[in-house]
Parts: sequence; C-alpha cells; structure tokens
Amino acid sequence: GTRIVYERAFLMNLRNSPISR
Amino acid sequence: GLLPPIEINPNEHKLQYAYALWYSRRSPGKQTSIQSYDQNLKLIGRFASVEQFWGLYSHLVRPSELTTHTDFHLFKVGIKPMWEDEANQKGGKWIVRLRKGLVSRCWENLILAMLGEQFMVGEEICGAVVSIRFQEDIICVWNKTASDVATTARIRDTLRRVLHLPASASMEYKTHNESLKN
Repeated sequence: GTRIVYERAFLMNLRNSPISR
Repeated sequence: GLLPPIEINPNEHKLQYAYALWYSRRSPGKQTSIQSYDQNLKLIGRFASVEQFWGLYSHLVRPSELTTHTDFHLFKVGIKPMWEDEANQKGGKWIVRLRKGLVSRCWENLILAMLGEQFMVGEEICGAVVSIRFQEDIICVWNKTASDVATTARIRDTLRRVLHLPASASMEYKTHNESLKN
C-alpha cells in the first residue's frame, strides 16, 4: 500500500482543528 | 495486558503507524535492573491519527519542564521501549546530545518527522526517546537493524535536517548490544 507521508507544516495546521482538542 | 485497537473517526487523518507514548523516571544514582526499568515505564496514551496525537500532546508537559532523569518514549504500538523487545534486539540508536534550552523544539521536530514518515526507511524506525539530564538533554532514534548502514546513514541525515543541527553537533550511533554491555 501507499505510505502515509505528512509534511511538518501540514501536521502543524491540524494542531488547532476542533477534533484535535 | 492487551489493549483494544485504536479507533479512528473517518474525518481524522490516519498515521502510517499507531504509536504509544511512555514515561519513565529513575532515582538518580540507583542501578536500574531490567525488572525495575520495566516497572518504571508508564504508558501515557496511544494514538493512530494526527488529531489524536495533538489531543494527547497538547496536554503534556514540555520536555524542558520535566524534572531531571525523566524520559518520554514514543514507540510504535507493539514495540516496547526496551532492548529486550524482539523488534529492538538487533537494533541500535542515534544519540543526539543537546545543550540546555533546545530540547522541547528538537523533540517536537523529531516526532513530527517520525509521525509524518519523513525518515523514508521503510519499517526500520522503532521509536524515539527524549531524556532530561542534569547538564544536557539527549534525544535518540531507535531502529531495528543496527547493521544496515544505508538505513542508519539515512536516519542520521534526516535527523540533521529536521532538527536543524549544525554539522558540528555531536551524533553517535550505538547498538543496543553495546549499551547492554555498559
């Protein structure tokens, strides 16, 4: 299968999403 | 005991691997036997998506605020942060020593690179450890196959890049076998 790769900036953007809290 | 699988809602961003975060603290000066090391390891939580990671991480104390002789261990679910775990028996670790004041930012950069699969070494990464010590702090990346030179070189280069380490920063690779002998 495809490896799930995330860049740092993408991960940082999800930091404040409502479901991250 | 066995823990149930980690559920992920469809609107969350799944990670390539699920991870467990552990905490340990030892009394300074005391010799640590395998048994007491195991007993000192406390599971803080597990996650399998980006959102679950931030949910856990945002409640944690930053490494720089931890007391001396404390460690956080972030390992793939199924791998215990111990030499004795099957996944670690032939493995080793990169050790990066940091002067005081750098550890929180370096640890965050390291774990984001690990969760985001930035190391590009297949299944080789086992986990990462941050250790708060008296005069310096230490971060380590553990991998499965210490004898795989291409893999360990790639981990080193990725570490330098994501931690923004100067070329002069001290990095050392140690097999777990060597560590056991000491």
